Parts: sequence; structure tokens; C-alpha cells
Amino acid sequence: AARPTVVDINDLSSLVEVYKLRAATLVEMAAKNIQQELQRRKSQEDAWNNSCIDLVRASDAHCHYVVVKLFTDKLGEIGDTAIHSVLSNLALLYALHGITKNSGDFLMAGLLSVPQVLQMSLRIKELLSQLRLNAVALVDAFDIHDKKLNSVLGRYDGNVYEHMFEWARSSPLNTEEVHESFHKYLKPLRSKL
Amino acid sequence: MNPDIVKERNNATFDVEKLTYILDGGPEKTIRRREIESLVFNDPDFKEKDPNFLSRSERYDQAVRKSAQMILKLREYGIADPDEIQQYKTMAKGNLHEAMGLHFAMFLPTLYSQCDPQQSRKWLPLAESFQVVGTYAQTELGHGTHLRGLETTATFDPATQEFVLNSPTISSIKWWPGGLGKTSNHAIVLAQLYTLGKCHGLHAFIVPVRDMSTHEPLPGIVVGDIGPKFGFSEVDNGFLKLENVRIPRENMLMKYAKVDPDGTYMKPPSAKLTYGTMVFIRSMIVGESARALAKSCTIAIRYSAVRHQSEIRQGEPEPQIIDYQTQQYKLLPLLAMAYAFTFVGQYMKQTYLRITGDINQGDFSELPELHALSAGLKAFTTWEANNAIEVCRMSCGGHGYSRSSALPDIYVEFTPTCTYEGENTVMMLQTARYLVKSYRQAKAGQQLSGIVSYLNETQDRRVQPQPV
Repeated sequence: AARPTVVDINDLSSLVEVYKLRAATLVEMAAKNIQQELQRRKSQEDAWNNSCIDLVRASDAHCHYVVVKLFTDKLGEIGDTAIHSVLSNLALLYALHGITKNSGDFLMAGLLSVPQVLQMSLRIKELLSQLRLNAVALVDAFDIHDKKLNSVLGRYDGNVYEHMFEWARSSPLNTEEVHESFHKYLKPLRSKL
Repeated sequence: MNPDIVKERNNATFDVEKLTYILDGGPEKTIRRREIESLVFNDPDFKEKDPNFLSRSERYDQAVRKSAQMILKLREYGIADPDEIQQYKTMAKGNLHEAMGLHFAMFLPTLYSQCDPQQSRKWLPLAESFQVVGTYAQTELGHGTHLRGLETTATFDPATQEFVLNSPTISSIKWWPGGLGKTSNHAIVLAQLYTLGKCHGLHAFIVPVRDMSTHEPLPGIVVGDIGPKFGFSEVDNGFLKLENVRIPRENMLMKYAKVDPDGTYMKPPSAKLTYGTMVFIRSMIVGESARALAKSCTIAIRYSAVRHQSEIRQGEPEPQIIDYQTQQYKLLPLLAMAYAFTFVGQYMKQTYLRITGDINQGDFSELPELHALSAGLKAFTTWEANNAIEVCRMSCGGHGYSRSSALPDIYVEFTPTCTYEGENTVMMLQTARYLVKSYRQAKAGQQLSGIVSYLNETQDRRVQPQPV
């Protein structure tokens, strides 16, 4: 396995590199698995089918790399420093969280060491408390009008309980105080028992 | 205004409005989007009953009414830009889908991209004026993502200059297309083309399904709704059984492949062109993942700011649940993902428009990469977003289970993206085919271009002498 790449866990381009190498490693593994199947005299089709788990993992890693790369590239277009700072933290959180969720791939490929992964978990906790401050502002920025969101829980004014109670009372089941089933079934039942 | 949420907004360290501009692609786009949205929410015609309290038939009825209204009002306002139409409709639809969705998302784009000039002159005015309301019938009861497995046949009859369309088996009945059951009077049917005794694979045919004035099914056509589903209650997903239905030769979409009057077949320049509509849809689905995730995060995070529960320090008042590290750990990576997918969606749209421009100039060189990339990112983003919406719902506790939260609707309307327009595992394998091919080219020393060029670098990296 290659020596662990020098990874600065706060440097997004360094993390993009690690995602790239993870994808390349998994693509190579999948291709080599097909090769091994062929050497066992399997047909092309069977060799392919017997490698599908590796192939899906390779594609998933490729797409993951593309997403991290595009998010990082986008930051280069943002001039406002306050926005650049909060989006950089979001991008860092996304990249680090993805690594800790798939740490086996990175460790197996020799791209990261266990201490580096542990360091990333610590860094994620720091990022969570930093980003918590801006969480509501970050969803406000999506600018999803209440009438489009259609959610009592997600209302812009945050007045959840009043509107949840009002919504429940408008349910057709509450049109009459006593539902007809009482007279049709429950009352006769009582008189028979 | 809830005081907690006011406090959260006062704590922000950046200008929210400016970030909205970035997400929209500039301040003028934000202003225009808001203008368009206000046309809907200020319009009494769009006042509707809560669909949660309606029957399936009432929901479909309300959806068709809204679809018809949207069409008339978009005309009235002169809104023709595709993005602005999308913004208007997204506002009018809320978290639900529209009955005529496939007419706009699949039927029209396929006519634009696969009709030859003569066919365009005939069909586009009819489709754009809604004389013809169409859908896109590809998937069958027994066949879906694997297109070569589709069984519906279209056999050319030189004597009558017609194609005979037929559903030869029960598994070949067209199944699922939105708008097919009760709404559409035409369908673009994907069928195996037979001419002069030879099969030439999958091609697209415009098939009349219902009478254009009575809306009754035409002879040889068995059509209807497939029944209730997990979601999509507003959409009449339908079935279509073809019993030797005859259509004129001119109804085969012939911009690329052709069948001459004597039955001679001419193949298209690229086998992948029939996939053009799917690549378009898959590129748009990436943006759909971002929008569904942004909505779910908005709901779960605003609710986490107003909900108080338990205690962190003894004796202190109940804290906001967003103060719990576990709640942050559930939601904030998903918020980051929503931003990531938004930017990826912007990239895919730009790339699709750039490459389709090249294709129209006859340059197909980047189509394989776009086909692979859109397949992979469609699968990756929908699987991730699907799981994430469920995490957002559960993060809202019991109230996330109430339909008033909208999270059940967002989930059931989004989750089909993992299986339609290419089942995700098959999509990932299509991407893998392109990756393995590129890997082998890199190994053979060929210089790669585009997003897979990193496979060259790692070959080089392997070659570099390593210090012992």
C-alpha cells in the first residue's frame, strides 16, 4: 500500500486529492477483479457480474469525489468573506464526514492513518458547534416560501404548535364532535353487553 | 415570530440575502424568482383544499385543475423561459407532482430532440397548444431499466405504409408512465422496430391513445390507472396494452434513424441518442435531490431551533434540541450535503446544455462521458438524499410523522427517483463500465480527458520511484 498521503485535514484541496485517490484505488480494484475472473477462465459477462459489488463501490467513490471536487471548486467563485467562511466550513464538514463514514476505504488504500481519522472526528465536532450558530440562517438562504414548503414544522415564523393544533382541528374527522360510528356501532354494542 | 427563531437569525455571521443570490445564480435571478412565486401565492385561483384531507379521485381532480390553470396563467403572464416555468410550477405544486408533469418533462423534450423538421411542423404546434397531451411510455410491466429487454413491437407494413404496434405478452404491457392512465391522448411509445423481417432495436413512435374530442380510448388501446402508490397521488400513472394498433409511417420519430417507404432502415449516428431524453432527465434529477434535501433540512433545522426537550445541565430550562451534539451530528452534515448537491446540480445543468449544444453541431465526443456522469450522479445524489430525508423526518420526533410536517410527502414524492429513470444500481454499473474502460485506456498509456483524467495521474503515481 502506498505510504499515507500527507493530508492537511483543514485543507479542502488536500481532501479532494484523498477522495480522488480513493476513487482511483477502487476503480483499479474492480478492474483487477474482472481480470482475475477472466484468468479463472470466466466469460466476459460472468467476470463482469462477479465483480459488480466492486464496480458499484468504485462508481460510488467516483461520484463522491466529483461532489467534493465541485463543492470545493464553487468556493473559488465566492467573494464575500463571511459567506466564503461559512461555506468552507460546510464543505469541510461534508468532506470529513464522508471520510469518517467510509474510513475503511481510505485506511485500506493506505491513504490515511488511524490517528488521522481520529483527528478528523475531533475536527467534525468542532465544526458542528461552529456551524450550529448559522444553521437557521443557512436554511433561510434556500429561501423556500412557506407556501412551497407546506410544513407546519418548518414555518418561517417558527410558530409550530399554534398551527399544528389548528391543522389537526381542520381534519375532516373532526367535522362533527361525535362521529357517526358511535351511534352505528358503539352504542348498539353497549346495549347488547 | 417565535423568539427562539428570532434569536437564531440575530446570531447569523453572514448576509443571508447574499447567499440566496449565490444559490439562485445572481441577485436579478432571485428577484425574478420571487416575482414569479408571488404570482402564485397571491392568486386566489390557487387556493386549494389540503390534499391530506381528500380522496385519490379528488386529489387527481384538483391536480388536473391546477395543471390547466398553470398553463393558462403562464400564457397570460407570458412566462416562457424554462427555468421560470419551473419556478412557477414548483411554487404551485408545493411538495406534490402534477398530473401533466410528463407532458412537459418527457413528451415535449422528446419531440424537440427526436422529430425531423416535417414532424416538428406537425406535432409541436399540437403539443404546445395542448390539443395533444402526451406522455412517454417506455417501461413495461416486466421490463424497466434494461431497455434492450423491452418487448413491445412496431412492425413496418410497406403495403399500407404503417407500423403495427403490439404488446405481445402480459409482461410487455406499458406500465408506470405518469399521465398515461386518464390524462394523455397520445404517448411516445418505445418499441422494438421490425422492418423487412429484421429487428433494429428500440425506437420511438407517437401513438394516439384517446380520441382527441371524446377522450375515449381508441380501438386496440387498453388504457387505465395502475392504482394507488406510496405517493404521487396526484399522478395517474397508467398502463397501456397495444392490440395491433396501426399508425402512419410518419409517426416514427425520424430525426436520426429512418425507415423509407420501401422499408429500408437507416441507423442513427450514435446508438446513445435515444438516451438523450434520459440524460436530460437524469441531469435534472440531481437538482431535484438538492431541492428535496434543502426543504427537509429547512424543516428539521427550524423545528430543532424551536423545540425544547430534556436538560443538558441539571436545573437549567429545557434547551433547544439543536444544542444537542447528536442533533447537530444528524442534521448539519445533511445541510452541507444540500449545498453540495445544489452546486453539483448547477454544474450538471451547465454541462448538459454545453454538451447538447455540441451534439446539435454533430459533435458526439462528450456524450459517453455525460451519459456516464449523469447516470452515476443521479444514483449517488438520490440514494444519499433519500436516506437524508428520512433522517430529517426522524429528527423531528413524532411530529415528523404527521403529514402536517410535509416530511412524509417530501419522502414519498422523492423516493421514486431511486428507481425511475434508471434503477440506481444499474446506473452505478453504467458509470462503472465507463470507468473501467477509461482505466484500461490509462493503463495502456492513453491520455484521458474530462472528469476521469485522474485515472492517468494514479498510473503515473504508481510509476514514481518511492524512497526506500
